[in-house]
Amino acid sequence: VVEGNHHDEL
Amino acid sequence: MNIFRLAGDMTHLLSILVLLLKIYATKSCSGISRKTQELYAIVFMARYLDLFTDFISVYNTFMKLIFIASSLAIVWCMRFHPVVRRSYDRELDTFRYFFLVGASFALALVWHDKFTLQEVFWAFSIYLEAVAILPQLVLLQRSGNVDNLTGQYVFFLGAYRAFYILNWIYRYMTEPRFTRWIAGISGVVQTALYADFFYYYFISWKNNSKLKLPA
Repeated sequence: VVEGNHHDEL
Repeated sequence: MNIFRLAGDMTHLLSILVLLLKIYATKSCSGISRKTQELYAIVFMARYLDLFTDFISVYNTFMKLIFIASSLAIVWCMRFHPVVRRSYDRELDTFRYFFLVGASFALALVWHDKFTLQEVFWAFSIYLEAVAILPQLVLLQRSGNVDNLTGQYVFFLGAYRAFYILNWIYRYMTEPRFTRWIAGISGVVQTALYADFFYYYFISWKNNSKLKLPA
């Protein structure tokens, strides 16, 4: 996942 | 993943477990706003549209499933469980939340990261979550004494986003070009809405007295 895109957070 | 975000996710999970415990242990949902629960179900379904398209990690997928399943299960209980539904404070839980949904969606159409279905729904879920607690806070003010589990539920629900704010500050300081204005500003608004609840919760904890929100 590209770091910093918000889909890595719930 | 940083400690603030992990603490935030665990606090959020804890708030859901406390709510499930209250409903299961007391077979009652008195003091709980069904409207807030329905808004949270919408928040999770709108936010996790990427559940089946973007795989981030087992943890991420697992938590998304937990949040969606638990919020739908709680709404189901409050609407259809023969025992639980009888204790729903129907006449107190009257917040006209349609405006919250409409305003959040309108704002998402204007302010989003990218004008795609997924991003507009993601921004919608962020704005809606910021105000989703309002029916619950209004219900707490209207219903007299608040039982301990309900108070703890609201407390943890408010605390989790405060941890996320620390997470965004930490990521802003450690990751180049990290910005998250939509979630950050909404998160501050969301946490600020809990300010008076946190104050009265602290007072009740300090005086070891029953939590009472002024009407």
